[in-house]
Amino acid sequence: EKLEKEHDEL
Amino acid sequence: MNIFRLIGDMSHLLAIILLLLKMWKTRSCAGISGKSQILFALVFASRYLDLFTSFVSVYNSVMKIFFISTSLLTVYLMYFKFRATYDSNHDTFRVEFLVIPVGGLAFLVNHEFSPLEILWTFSIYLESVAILPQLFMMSKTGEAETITSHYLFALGSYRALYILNWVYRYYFEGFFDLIAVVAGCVQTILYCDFFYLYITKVLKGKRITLPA
Repeated sequence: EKLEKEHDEL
Repeated sequence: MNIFRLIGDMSHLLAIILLLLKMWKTRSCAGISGKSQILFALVFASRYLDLFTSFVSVYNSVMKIFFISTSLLTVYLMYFKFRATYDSNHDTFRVEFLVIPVGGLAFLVNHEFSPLEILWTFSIYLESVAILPQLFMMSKTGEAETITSHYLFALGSYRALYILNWVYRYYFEGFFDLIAVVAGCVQTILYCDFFYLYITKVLKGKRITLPA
């Protein structure tokens, strides 16, 4: 599942 | 960050620079779909709103600013500076058939029902189909300039490399984002036909001629 809430990819 | 994502971002950067170069050197945007460029500007505008709310890294912020500014510059060049060379007769894809379903889907299928997250989801879905007007236009004109083919190859490769990045991150970081992966696969699949033509033709010095 997704790790962090924020999207760290462009 | 991993090598796949870095090369992917560089490929994306190269695509945008190739397009600007083509327009600047030929003083023309012939063969380029203005509708796709507007969709790309919309993709960046809706995805990079977190530029002001969350800081990931200098690289991340600089690239976001670059993508937003160059996409707006491209739209400006197409619809103002080089407007006379814009081939609106062939750029006839009905983008409302993309934006509306994508907008609805972003409301229904997302990770979190918050404005920023829905906009991010909208941007991911929209990016996966944003190239359709361009591919549609090429099928209507039946050909593409060589530099436009290089632009499309770099643009298509970027998301294909992101798929490798997601495989890498799944196995080494346990990171997995179903929405981004599914949209990224759809986006890359849309380029397959073009990739085939590019590799079998352009790399042999021929021009791409699509069955019109």
